[in-house]
Amino acid sequence: QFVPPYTEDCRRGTYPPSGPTFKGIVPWYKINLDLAPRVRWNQLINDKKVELTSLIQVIKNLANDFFPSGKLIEIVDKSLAPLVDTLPSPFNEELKGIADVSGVPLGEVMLFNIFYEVFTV
Amino acid sequence: CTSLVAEDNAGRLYHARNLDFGLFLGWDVKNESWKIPEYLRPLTVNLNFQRNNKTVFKSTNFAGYVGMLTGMRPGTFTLTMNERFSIDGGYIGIIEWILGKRDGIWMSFLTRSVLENATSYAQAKDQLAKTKMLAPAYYILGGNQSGEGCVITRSRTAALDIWELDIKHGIWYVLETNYDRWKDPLFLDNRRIPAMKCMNQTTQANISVETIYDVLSTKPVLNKLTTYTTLMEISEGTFESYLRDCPNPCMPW
Repeated sequence: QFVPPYTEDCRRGTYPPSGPTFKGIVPWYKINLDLAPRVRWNQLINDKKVELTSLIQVIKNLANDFFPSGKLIEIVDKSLAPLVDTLPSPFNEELKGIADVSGVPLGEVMLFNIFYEVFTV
Repeated sequence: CTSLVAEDNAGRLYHARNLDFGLFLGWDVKNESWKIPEYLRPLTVNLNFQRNNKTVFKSTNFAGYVGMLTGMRPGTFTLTMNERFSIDGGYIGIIEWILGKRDGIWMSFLTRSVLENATSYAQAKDQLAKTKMLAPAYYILGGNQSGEGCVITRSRTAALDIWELDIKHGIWYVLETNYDRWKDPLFLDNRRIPAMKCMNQTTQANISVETIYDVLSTKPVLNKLTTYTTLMEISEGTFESYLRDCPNPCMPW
């Protein structure tokens, strides 16, 4: 159907995934729960530091489109970071570890982690 | 999002999902796509959480995100979470949290806690239904025995509905998008009917990882917000994830 909602006949034979709707396989990582929470994400975050920083930057750009003064991100950086300490273990320490390794401010790591809650409205 | 649990004629349980996220968060005019899914795809990873060198659970996740939206405790249960929009949404829970009322749990943290600690389908279901949360959600849970599959519709404080597989009465799959099952979906965002139509056409006799991927590849079940598709089958321990794209013409949500 070439008008919205672009409904189509049920697809057949798309597996194994290939073609234009397939963008790639998802890589595997091991997370060792025996390690301290602060360091267990280190390898993954080291590998994905650039991608994580890019996503956070896009979110900041969107926020700055709505609040050009930059105040919103200032509030996120200042107000959300202390909230990390109110999270239960091991989440609080894990977020700190992610911020340490990625270089992304802790408040912005926290924002990324509560995205789903925020957008349920 | 679209999540489903289905049982084939042999009693094998399949659980799959499309993760859709990023609506209204910036449109990339050049690529004709939403910005957030574009940036989430390179962050998508499969995680094998281990203790004593043994797998505790597996999940598809975003690097930097410590909660869980999709996961499997091998041999025990499978779990996905879909967003549930509500006026009494997560922002109220967040405000309460900031103000010091902290008796609820963040919903993706609950998913992770259940994957990490629950040792049976029944225990997982109980925790997902009864734990107080900061935001409403749909939890889609599959077990390892015939008939073990359900959609738990959650408000912040209670389970509003638990919709279960009922093979004897012909309910061989349960399927959830982002709307309460007793209400019609928004007419602009009806992925439920196309997905159910494809499941019904497939039939219980032919349901498999392959045919479920077909269902989740059919527009508008697949749409511009779809970041990844995950396919799980509990008895064999199958856990596969694929990054997705929806070239034009394609629904923006």
